[in-house]
Amino acid sequence: MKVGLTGFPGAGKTTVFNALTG
Amino acid sequence: NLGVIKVPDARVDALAAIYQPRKTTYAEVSFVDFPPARSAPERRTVLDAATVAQLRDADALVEVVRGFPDVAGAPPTPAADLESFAAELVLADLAVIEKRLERLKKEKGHERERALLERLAPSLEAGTPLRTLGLAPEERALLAGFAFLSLRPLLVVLNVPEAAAAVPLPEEVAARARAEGAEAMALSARLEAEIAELEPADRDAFLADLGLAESARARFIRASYALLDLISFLTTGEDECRAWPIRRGTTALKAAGKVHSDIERGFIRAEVIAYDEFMRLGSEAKCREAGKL
Repeated sequence: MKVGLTGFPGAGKTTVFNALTG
Repeated sequence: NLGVIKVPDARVDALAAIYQPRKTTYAEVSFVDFPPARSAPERRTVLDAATVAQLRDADALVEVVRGFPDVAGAPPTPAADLESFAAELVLADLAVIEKRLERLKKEKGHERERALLERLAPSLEAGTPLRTLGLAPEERALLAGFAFLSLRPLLVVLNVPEAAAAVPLPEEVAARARAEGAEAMALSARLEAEIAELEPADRDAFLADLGLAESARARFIRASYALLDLISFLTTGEDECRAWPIRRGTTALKAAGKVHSDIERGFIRAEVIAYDEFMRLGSEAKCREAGKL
């Protein structure tokens, strides 16, 4: 099962991704 | 950009403490960090085709929304951002339906599909995400091939400054998420990154100082697991204690197939102990004696 992280630029999506999966 | 998160499970920890297995395996959820959503150049409100294709490939969506001032110092507008993102998903779905209905005009049959799509189109035109319509399982099955974005389970994550990490989700964001049939939570990605750097032993004290009962990571993982409508069944023994993810409502036969396809093929019955009963009675033998197996 795959969850995709999305959002508008500047929302900090990649920071969220790194903080939660790192 | 793919990340795999282990789903924390206190039941697995407790069973592993009893059985001391050689291996302990938690359920896992995969996360993909998609490139930022971009508007198609010719129509500002529509996501570009590449982004739409990526989103369709996911089983559920997490939408990260800005809850802090932008680089120019402009205050966040999370409810408006949510609304415009939802509108983009709705428009992408509407385009798919219009195209399909156009094609169905030239084809015979497909009456149920046509009727359903004709019923959904006005909702989308009114800006209503498909996930809020309470579609019946057989209707969802009819729509499965379309991979509609506004039907995907959605978790809204409001990314707030560190100082606001313990503040409840603003009501306007919660209300907006409810209107879209989405789950919502607030977290501070920056704070989570700091927590991740700490020694596990120091984390609880750090969280308590901030007025937080647990890290947002744990809440996020649980919310994502629920979003996918996954539950775990557990197996345990000397070799391995393991949580197996299955969709809620999966039959024992199919669940057995997760462990091994041979078990699904040769399935006769499953002997199951409810976790709480096992913990209360302490062993498989005692559960059997008590008729709880």
